[in-house]
Amino acid sequence: RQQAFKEAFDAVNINFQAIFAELSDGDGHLQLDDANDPFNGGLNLVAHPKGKPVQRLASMSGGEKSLTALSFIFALQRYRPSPFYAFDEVDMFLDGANVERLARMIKQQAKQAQFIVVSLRRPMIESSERTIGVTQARGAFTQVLGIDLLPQSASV
Amino acid sequence: RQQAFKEAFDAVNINFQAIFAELSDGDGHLQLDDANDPFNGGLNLVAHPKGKPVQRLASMSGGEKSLTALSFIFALQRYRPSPFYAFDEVDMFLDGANVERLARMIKQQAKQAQFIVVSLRRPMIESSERTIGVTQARGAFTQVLGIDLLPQSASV
Amino acid sequence: MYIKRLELSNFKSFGGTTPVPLLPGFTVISGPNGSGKSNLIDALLFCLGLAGSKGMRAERLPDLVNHTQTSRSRSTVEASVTVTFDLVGMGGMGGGQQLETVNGNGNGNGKNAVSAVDTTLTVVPDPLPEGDTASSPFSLHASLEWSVTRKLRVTQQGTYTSNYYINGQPCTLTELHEELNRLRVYPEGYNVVLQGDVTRIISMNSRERREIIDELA
Amino acid sequence: MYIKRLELSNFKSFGGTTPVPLLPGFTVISGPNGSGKSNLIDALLFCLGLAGSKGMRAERLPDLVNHTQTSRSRSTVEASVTVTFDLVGMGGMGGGQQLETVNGNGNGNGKNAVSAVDTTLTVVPDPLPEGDTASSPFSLHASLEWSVTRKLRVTQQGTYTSNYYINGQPCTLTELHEELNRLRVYPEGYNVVLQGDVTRIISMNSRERREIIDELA
Ligand SMILES: Nc1ncnc2c1ncn2[C@@H]1O[C@H](COP(=O)(O)OP(=O)(O)OP(=O)(O)O)[C@@H](O)[C@H]1O
Ligand SMILES: Nc1ncnc2c1ncn2[C@@H]1O[C@H](COP(=O)(O)OP(=O)(O)OP(=O)(O)O)[C@@H](O)[C@H]1O
Ligand SMILES: [Mg+2]
Ligand SMILES: [Mg+2]
Repeated sequence: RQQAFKEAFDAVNINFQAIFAELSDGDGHLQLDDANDPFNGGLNLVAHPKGKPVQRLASMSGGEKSLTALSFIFALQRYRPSPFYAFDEVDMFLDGANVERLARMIKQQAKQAQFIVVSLRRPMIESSERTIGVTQARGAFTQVLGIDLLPQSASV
Repeated sequence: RQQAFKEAFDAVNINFQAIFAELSDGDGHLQLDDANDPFNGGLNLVAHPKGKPVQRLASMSGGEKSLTALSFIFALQRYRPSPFYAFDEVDMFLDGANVERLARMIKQQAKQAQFIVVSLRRPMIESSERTIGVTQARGAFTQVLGIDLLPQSASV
Repeated sequence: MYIKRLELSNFKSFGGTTPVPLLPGFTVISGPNGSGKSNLIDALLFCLGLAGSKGMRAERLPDLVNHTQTSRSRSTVEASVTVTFDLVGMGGMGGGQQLETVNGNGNGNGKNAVSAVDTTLTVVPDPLPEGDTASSPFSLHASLEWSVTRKLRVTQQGTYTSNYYINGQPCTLTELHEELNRLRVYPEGYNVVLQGDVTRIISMNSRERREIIDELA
Repeated sequence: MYIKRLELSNFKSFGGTTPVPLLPGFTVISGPNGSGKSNLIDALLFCLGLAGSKGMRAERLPDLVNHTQTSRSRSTVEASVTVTFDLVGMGGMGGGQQLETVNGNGNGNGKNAVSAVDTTLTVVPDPLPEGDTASSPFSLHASLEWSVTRKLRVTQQGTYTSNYYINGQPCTLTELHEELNRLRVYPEGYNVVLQGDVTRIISMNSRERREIIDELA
């Protein structure tokens, strides 16, 4: 069991370092409380945004925390790739530049798998291949609009 | 004690109804679990977005919940007005139209009190009277930029 | 492989039957607060059995049926979601030997459905070069599709039944998960990130975070 | 009345002394993730004594001193924040009788500062009609300002002291809160909404929400 954990941990850690560097231009890694006996402790996300001292999740800003947590989620996904991904407003804490960086990464990954991303942010909508509009008029059912099956420019 | 609570509750409830109607075009009210003995139970935020059935906080969408919670915070503030208010990214769950509605309300209130609002959303930045930019170059201290003390157009 | 279509009937804020065609690559879903975006993601979780009612923001399963439907009707009401996958390109799934393992399973509980599924799933050929389609014995499967349906029926008294179907044939949740695993869709795989999951990961303690890796290992 | 200026020295990500002039009305603070926006709000909470270290996202108070400062220096390091209010228009504060009540308090603990504060605070006249300023005995107070400063000193060993000042004169947190109450700034008044407070209210149980009204009552 420890063996299987170690193998998963090492792989996810390598993914995390690569993804965090791509999303935030800094260095990050996963740290076990007790490396010799992992089941005895927990796991910390340690990040070192460019030019800042190394810090734990707790002392980062809202946006830095969410970029670190996102990197961890993506690192888990890379360990067990799937044919499709669905994300629901994962970009809400990010500033414009970070939304763009995240959108670029998704666009890149979308060559190998399907990505369905719910977002209210303009840079994300603009980088997608197509947008599905959803609306609900007063008291009516949800309507799915503008299923624009052709590659499109931003409609927002 | 019950008397003081009842008076505060009634006033905040009236505020909540007015503010929720302004922010979301629907009807909302505060509901005590036990109206006869308030200290025996809790308080629920009940909202009835236009055209939808009445619902409790738990079954609303992310944006609807945050609009309801914001209305409650503003209702508390109106009961004890203060000369200044500071908000840190309270608009992150809202879609573009709701950010505009919130910004309009703040602009209106800013005639009577000072509002300092941290935001990453364009409709909020565009409605403000001025924007203070904050940045931190690699490894350096936080710099406060563009303190544009004249009324300005959006710089983003 | 990708999700080609979602079809929602009386599911949450969707009334009637709403088809949602999808394409491979990068699609964004956008729209006002409360319009039903997260409900679409919930529909996916519901159909593929990837979350319980709490994970779909409902107290109980019957709350998932469109309210207008439950309040108007005197008899049993029904909500259903169908997810259709396009399997083109799945040839690499290992061809014939898949048929062996599942059949062993399938016969065990006597459900025809599973082997029916298998025929579609396991012998999907790599897309043939243009013009050669006539010679392939499976060209009949032009659609190379695989669909999952889940139906929820709620009686007036509030009791309910929920059934899964693969390509129209009834199956159990366990059988469905086995097939999904084969398609590399894992319930704990984190390929569906819900609204608020990012905040949840941030506020977890370090032990809970470590347990995520335990599950994957 | 409004906040006219913030001045941060070695506070969190702010090094040296950083002045931040502010105007009445609607000001937005914007900038990249991690650049120091929330730290500005924390500076306000720190100076006015409206939150403990946890409310400012620091394990202990000494963590608020700029890291570069703490790692470089061999001796005691200091962080400080000054908030300057512009009181013009506060005339309605009730004038003379305020002076009575506070003096009763002020003498009790012998701090000169409080009465000094009071002189500025309580006898601020309504802005006089133009041209009449010469006759007002208080026109000397041309600035009509009121400032609060908090200094945090941390020794090499990690022990620390934290002091409050009103208009440069030392005072206790209780005295500061009394003055702030007079200005209608209440610690539990919800006039400062931190990043995550909206989510906190949403995930509270109904009893906790009711307790918020108890506090206000
Ligand atoms: N004592 C300190 N010394 C130096 N830097 C610090 C100190 N305390 C916090 N910081 C830094 O301040 C940064 C966080 O700033 P802050 O939370 O204000 O960001 P923000 O602008 O609000 O970002 P976001 O948009 O993501 O919320 C962190 O990167 C943290 O490392
Ligand atoms: N069974 C149901 N019948 C009808 N409407 C329902 C049902 N269940 C949920 N809803 C409605 O669906 C709406 C929520 O939709 P959803 O959570 O998908 O919004 P959203 O588009 O994700 O919004 P946001 O941008 O705020 O996250 C709520 O207003 C709720 O009332
Ligand atoms: Mg949503
Ligand atoms: Mg912040």
